[in-house]
Amino acid sequence: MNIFRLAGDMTHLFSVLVLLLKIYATKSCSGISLKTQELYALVFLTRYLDLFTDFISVYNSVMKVVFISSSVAIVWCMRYHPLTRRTYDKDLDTFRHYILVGVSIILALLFHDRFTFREVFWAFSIYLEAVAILPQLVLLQRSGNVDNLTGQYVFFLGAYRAFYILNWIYRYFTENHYSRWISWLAGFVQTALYADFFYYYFVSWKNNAKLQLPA
Amino acid sequence: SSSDQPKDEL
Repeated sequence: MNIFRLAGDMTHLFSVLVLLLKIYATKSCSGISLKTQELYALVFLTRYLDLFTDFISVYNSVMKVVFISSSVAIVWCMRYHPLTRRTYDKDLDTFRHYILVGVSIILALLFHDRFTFREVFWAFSIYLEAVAILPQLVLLQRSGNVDNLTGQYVFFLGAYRAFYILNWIYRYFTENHYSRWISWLAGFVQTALYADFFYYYFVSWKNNAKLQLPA
Repeated sequence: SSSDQPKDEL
């Protein structure tokens, strides 16, 4: 464990807490893409298959349980909770996210470390996570004004993978033959997708103005 | 290669 990875995990955890706070405090999930939440639940469920087979550390297992349970809970809230589901921007959240799932499956079958059940599912989860934010970014552009907590949620979600890139660079130089080219490429694409959001987020922060994404 | 390393990252 290095400081970059810890910072990344804490930022990721914080983004989940901010999202839970937004839904709980505002009793609303307006501005949140259910499709992105479903994709993240799928990412965690397919990546953490080893939760019950390989024990790496208490930290590792606890974080996996937290990410799986929070993502599933948010999807449940947005789909079935009588109060919350009514505030979901159903007619704005129209990204065809099953295409992202399909492309990730094809990529995972083509590019993986080893052709085993675990490795293909792991590669699938890495590719899917790289694009999982797209429905959320599209929804933000459509919904015009973005409430602070939603903006912070997306910001921290994007920042965490940037810390992971620093972690991979650090591990590349400190551990011999460490190569995670699948994670590197997908992580780079994932972080790049946030580029314009980061720009508008910085501008809104500098001008102390409401976050506005161009339509 | 990366395949023989456990996936110790989240």
